[in-house]
Amino acid sequence: SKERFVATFEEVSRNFSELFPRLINGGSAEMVLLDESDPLNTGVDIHVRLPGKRLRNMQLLSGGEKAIISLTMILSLFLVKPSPVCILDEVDAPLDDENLGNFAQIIREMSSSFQFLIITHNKLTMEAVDVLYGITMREPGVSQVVSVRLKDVA
Amino acid sequence: SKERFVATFEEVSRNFSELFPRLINGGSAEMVLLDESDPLNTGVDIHVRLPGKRLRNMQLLSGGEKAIISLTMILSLFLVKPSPVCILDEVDAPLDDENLGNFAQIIREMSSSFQFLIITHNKLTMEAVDVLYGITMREPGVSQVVSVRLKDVA
Amino acid sequence: MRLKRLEIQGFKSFPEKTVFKFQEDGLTGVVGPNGCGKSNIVDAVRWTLGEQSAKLLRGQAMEDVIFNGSDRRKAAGMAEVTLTFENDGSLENQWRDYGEISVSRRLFRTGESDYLINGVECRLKDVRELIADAGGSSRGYSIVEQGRVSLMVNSKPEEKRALIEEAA
Amino acid sequence: MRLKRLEIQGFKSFPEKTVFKFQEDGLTGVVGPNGCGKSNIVDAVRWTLGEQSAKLLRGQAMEDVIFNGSDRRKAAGMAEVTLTFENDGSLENQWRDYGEISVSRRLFRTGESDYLINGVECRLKDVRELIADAGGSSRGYSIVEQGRVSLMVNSKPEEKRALIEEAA
Ligand SMILES: Nc1ncnc2c1ncn2[C@@H]1O[C@H](COP(=O)(O)OP(=O)(O)OP(=O)(O)O)[C@@H](O)[C@H]1O
Ligand SMILES: Nc1ncnc2c1ncn2[C@@H]1O[C@H](COP(=O)(O)OP(=O)(O)OP(=O)(O)O)[C@@H](O)[C@H]1O
Ligand SMILES: [Mg+2]
Ligand SMILES: [Mg+2]
Repeated sequence: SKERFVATFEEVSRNFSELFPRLINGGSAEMVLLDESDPLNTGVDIHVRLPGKRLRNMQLLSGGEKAIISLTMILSLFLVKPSPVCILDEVDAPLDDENLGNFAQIIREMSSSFQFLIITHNKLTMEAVDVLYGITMREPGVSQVVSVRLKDVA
Repeated sequence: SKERFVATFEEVSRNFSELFPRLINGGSAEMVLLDESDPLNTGVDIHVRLPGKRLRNMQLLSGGEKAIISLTMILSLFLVKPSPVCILDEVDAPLDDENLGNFAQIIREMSSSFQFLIITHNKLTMEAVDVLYGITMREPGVSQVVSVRLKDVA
Repeated sequence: MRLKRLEIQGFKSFPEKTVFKFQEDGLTGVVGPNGCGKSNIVDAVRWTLGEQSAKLLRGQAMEDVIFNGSDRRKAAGMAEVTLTFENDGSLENQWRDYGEISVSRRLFRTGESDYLINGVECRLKDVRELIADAGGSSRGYSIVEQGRVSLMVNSKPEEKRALIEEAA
Repeated sequence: MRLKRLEIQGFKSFPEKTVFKFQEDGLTGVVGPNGCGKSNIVDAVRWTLGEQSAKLLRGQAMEDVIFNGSDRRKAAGMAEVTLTFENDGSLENQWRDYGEISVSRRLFRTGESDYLINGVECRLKDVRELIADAGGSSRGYSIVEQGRVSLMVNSKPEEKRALIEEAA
């Protein structure tokens, strides 16, 4: 229904604008309805501002910037309608150290209410988790798990 | 001409089989002509063996494994017909520490004969280079360069 | 409903029964060298949630998800994955009084395939409804596969709208 | 022929003239935070080698490569990039006696565009022939853009063949 879409859009949009500056320092962003007069059919777009930059089109953004915008959208949707688990497979690969730190912090906070499973090669992200599963192929071709508890979880 | 294609194929193929085990420990690989009786039209494929693994199809390989196979192919071609510069933009993002070390070593060796420009967020790769250009946006929206010479280059 | 436990056996590179437990209130990380099986875990979850396309699990046929053998071990005859959820009471269906709800999928090399809820055989349809009630999906925004994180930025306005509708 | 120097001015996020020197026998790395301009350097090289598709440079129109302005600076009226190669004597053409060969490309916001070799205006065709003689290409295997490293593994047998032919 029209009301339900608009209500959901507004909630996702609020999350989006609140999360983005916490993922990219100095950044700000909104989600917009392309045609506000037609909520039943209108497309949805994203506007982003990055410090000092005059954005011409989203495709000109860097690999890391695009990844962060996508992640912000994913987390904004997830906060509105969570799943039993949110799985992120090497989403932090394009991130620089500062953005890695921001990302780790956001995921840590959200993990107190939602289940996150994060696959990573990144030391900063590894330090943020509570339980770390290490996968090895000590026997070639066969995956085995070693679990390492990093922190005491109540 | 037929001879030229076959000669080039054999040279690229030799490089491929020689480089791959140096990029993935314990790995081995060949390039093959799908139809040896038709060198003018045949397609070219890749066969790969990884320790302990029985490979069913290439798509099942991991993100890092696929990146390394692609890199091996690129470097194998480059050795046969080099360009004025080989530019690698964050190709090391999916690599684990061991494969990062192998990659850095191969690129270092090749850089004594060819010009490489490598963009990275990875500390291990950064340590392998001779000259490091740091790009900043100290003035927001404006890229500026700081060059850091890490090692003495003859 | 949150995911409590994941059990993998005979699926891709996991011939041995492997159990992952997920803490409430905790962030779980998975690490390991290239090719050791991390993304295979993600595939196992999506497969159990009802993914029907082998291609989207990096395979050519669904049989590709069954452990194919290694130097020392022969191929498995079956793959089985079980997801166990903590029932927070939000379900409206026949499972609402259970403390835990487990969903399993099995595939035999013969092609025979089963779905089970709390150990009872059921149809794919039942699994899909249960998962949908719980807010899950084999292809929703909540599972971001390797290399695909930037897709959302590139998506068209209609596709972004569709994501909002999915969350509605 | 190896690349000796790269000069960027007014191109994407580089309003100021910026010079990168490349050591013989040395490995050059580029680092910096997300969005600081590293991949823009790669775009600058490909643009000068003759890339005609704005889309492949992440733009919608070729004008997108001209510095668009920032909080403090207004947009540039022109983008110019120069690649300087060390002539190792391998060229067979009119440039063979030069120690260095530089290739420049300029684009004005009016749409006017120039190509220059050693400061002399020439046609795109001349640049392409020179670059091809030197073994370069705006889209060859020797420039691997961000996120595209695995493309080769996914390519069809005909496409792999085409790469061998390119190297022949
Ligand atoms: N049916 C199968 N039987 C045995 N092994 C399999 C099967 N399917 C896939 N594999 C193996 O699983 C490996 C890939 O695992 P996965 O994608 O989980 O790696 P990963 O840990 O995510 O690595 P990366 O860090 O590179 O992304 C491949 O080497 C492949 O050979
Ligand atoms: N014409 C232009 N004028 C001004 N700035 C531009 C122009 N074109 C692109 N940019 C800016 O360049 C930035 C992207 O630069 P680039 O892709 O080189 O980043 P990067 O250093 O590779 O980052 P990452 O590590 O995330 O890949 C964008 O933020 C974009 O706004
Ligand atoms: Mg993986
Ligand atoms: Mg980049």
